Amino acid sequence: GRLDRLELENFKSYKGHQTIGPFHNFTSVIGPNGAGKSNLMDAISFVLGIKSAQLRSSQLKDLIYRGRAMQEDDEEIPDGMAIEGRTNNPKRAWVMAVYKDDNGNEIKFTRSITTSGASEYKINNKVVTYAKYNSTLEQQNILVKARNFLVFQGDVEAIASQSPKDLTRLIEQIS
Amino acid sequence: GRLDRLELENFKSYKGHQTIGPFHNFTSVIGPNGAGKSNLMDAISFVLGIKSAQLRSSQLKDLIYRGRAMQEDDEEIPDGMAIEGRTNNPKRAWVMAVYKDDNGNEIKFTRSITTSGASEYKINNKVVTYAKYNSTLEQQNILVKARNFLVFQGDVEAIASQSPKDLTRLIEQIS
Amino acid sequence: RCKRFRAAYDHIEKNIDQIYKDLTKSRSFPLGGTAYLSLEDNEEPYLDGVKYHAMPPMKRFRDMEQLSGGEKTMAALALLFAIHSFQPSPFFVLDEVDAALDNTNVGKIANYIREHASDTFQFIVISLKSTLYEKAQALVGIYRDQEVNSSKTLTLQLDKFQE
Amino acid sequence: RCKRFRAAYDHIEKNIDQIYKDLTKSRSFPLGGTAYLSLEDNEEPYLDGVKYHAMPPMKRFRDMEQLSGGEKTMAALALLFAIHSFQPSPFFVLDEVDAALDNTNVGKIANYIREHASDTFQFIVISLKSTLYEKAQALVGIYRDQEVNSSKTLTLQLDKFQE
Ligand SMILES: Nc1ncnc2c1ncn2[C@@H]1O[C@H](COP(=O)(O)OP(=O)(O)OP(=O)(O)O)[C@@H](O)[C@H]1O
Ligand SMILES: Nc1ncnc2c1ncn2[C@@H]1O[C@H](COP(=O)(O)OP(=O)(O)OP(=O)(O)O)[C@@H](O)[C@H]1O
Ligand SMILES: [Mg+2]
Ligand SMILES: [Mg+2]
Repeated sequence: GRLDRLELENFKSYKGHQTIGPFHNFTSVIGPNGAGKSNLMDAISFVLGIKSAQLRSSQLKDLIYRGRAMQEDDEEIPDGMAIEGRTNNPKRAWVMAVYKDDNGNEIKFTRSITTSGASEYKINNKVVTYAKYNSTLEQQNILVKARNFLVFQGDVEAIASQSPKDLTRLIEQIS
Repeated sequence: GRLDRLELENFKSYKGHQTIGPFHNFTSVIGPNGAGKSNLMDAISFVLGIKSAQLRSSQLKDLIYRGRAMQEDDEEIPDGMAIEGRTNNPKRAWVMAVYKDDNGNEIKFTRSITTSGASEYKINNKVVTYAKYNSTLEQQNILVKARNFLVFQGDVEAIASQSPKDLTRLIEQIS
Repeated sequence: RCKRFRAAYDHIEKNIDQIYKDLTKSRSFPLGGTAYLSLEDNEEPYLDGVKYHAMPPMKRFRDMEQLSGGEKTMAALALLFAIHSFQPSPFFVLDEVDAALDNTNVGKIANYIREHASDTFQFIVISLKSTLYEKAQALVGIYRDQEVNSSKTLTLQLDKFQE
Repeated sequence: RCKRFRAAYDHIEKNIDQIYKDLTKSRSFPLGGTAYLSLEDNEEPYLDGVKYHAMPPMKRFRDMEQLSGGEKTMAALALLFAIHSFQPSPFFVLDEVDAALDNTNVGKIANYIREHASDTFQFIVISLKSTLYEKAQALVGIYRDQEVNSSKTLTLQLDKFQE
């Protein structure tokens, strides 16, 4: 199978609804410092079920787009009221990965952050449990626990010098 | 003052006696992966009194040039006997930094690793204690404890996100 | 459990050396380097540890810690690709893995990816270096749209322009 | 002790913003970013912690952890240069600090170093990027002499060639 494209809404520095892709066999992501390249990788990792701590955030809410400054406290403006020129920060965000399996069928994996700050998982727009979501990914050989296919910024050298215990655990997870 | 040049003997990947420099106001060190660029920085750090743990080595002996493979055990060949084509690994190493102070006087700082694996410090070829060596460096505003002037490979980003405690300690050391 | 572990280990051990050679061979060192795995304690393979060893071309055996930044990166990528040969995930996402590599090594990684990328093995590679991204089939360019304070993307097919 | 700490802190706090602006200003953002220090506990400055804040141009205030790799590098270098302004060590040794920087930012660092390098403030900068090393006055080229299995160096004056 293959990752065809990504759709996201209010995820990290991506405001509103955006579609990214299509992805080819070898796609390179380029752009200046601070543009949002690693945030795109965070979106791919997030939709696969990776926890927020690995996505440079302490809680899921940090992954929702924030346009206004942090200091301008959100509590000051009652929900729904938009002050002249200053809209409220969105309260929800989601990412959808459009995947094509080996037979060419599209599977849409969607993960959203609800207003209460929890995660919701959907496969082809139907809400499912995390366990079901993850086992469907595993059928496509996407082992999120092992993550042998994701290398985050700055982590590559550590892979070569990881401890024997870590390397054993990694091989255990893929076997 | 300024660092004029470096002389070293059998330090890490630098075999025999070599002179590096002179250094200008802005000198760039270039070369392919694995050539020995970071080893040059290790030589500068070593001669200033930095411990071997910071120089990617568990003990001082690791800093001495090793030409033959580790597996070909040193013990097999009695000291002094050179087997056809295979010389023994050297047992000593030293680095000398030639420094010019603001009045143009040369101060030669030398640190060597003795056969017993200990350090020996010299200023202008006279053996001195570490305390005297370090205080002479401090007079030139070279504060090895604070190391605010050395950035090792891969460490730069961590400087921006160091904990408040670490940043306080750094400011404390330079004040 | 032990049997499955053993199968994975044996497969990776068999493939790692050739992959590392493909990544490190050059005109001056046509044979490339040497890489292998070893088990710290042979009786109970999954109780102890698997040690990884990689030696760049013409270098003596040394501890992985002595390798330079660029040498470690090449060894790490070889290990990842070897693991993939046993358990083929459909895609890889790599974020600036070329940061410590000199131009020659960036070129080797770019060639390796271009040769191995396929419909069942996709690469999404974030990079700042033209030696790498110019070999891709397509680019996703990310920029900041300051007006709306948001990241935006553009897609560009490179296939059309490459000879 | 407290007085000396205070003097260092005040000096760095006064200089950090301008240095960060010098490093981050551009044609599109002529003012550059904003950087400052803050004390977590004002009564006993050396008991608690000094927090560093840096905001790239046109970005809202955010926690340092949210900055990208390149943004963190620029913030870190600004802090180092600000500390140097209080306690001027005679030389800096920087090992591939430009690894996470895009070409524009590498250029900014190269210009800053070229402007500030002097007889009393020397820079020795290890780099793989031509945008940085081409601005140096001299190069120390390191290569491996395979015959004798050793690192060797060459020195090249650039001053003569630069217009
Ligand atoms: N929830 C959020 N809402 C809005 N912006 C955010 C959010 N989280 C992070 N950001 C912004 O995203 C930017 C970082 O983006 P990212 O790390 O993807 O950059 P990058 O393109 O990878 O850069 P580099 O090349 O330096 O690694 C930061 O400037 C940060 O302020
Ligand atoms: N004691 C020693 N004797 C001989 N060689 C050594 C010794 N210690 C380290 N080396 C060799 O030095 C090499 C690493 O050099 P160094 O880290 O300086 O490379 P570099 O030029 O910084 O490369 P990169 O650009 O990848 O960071 C290793 O290949 C290692 O084998
Ligand atoms: Mg990034
Ligand atoms: Mg190095």
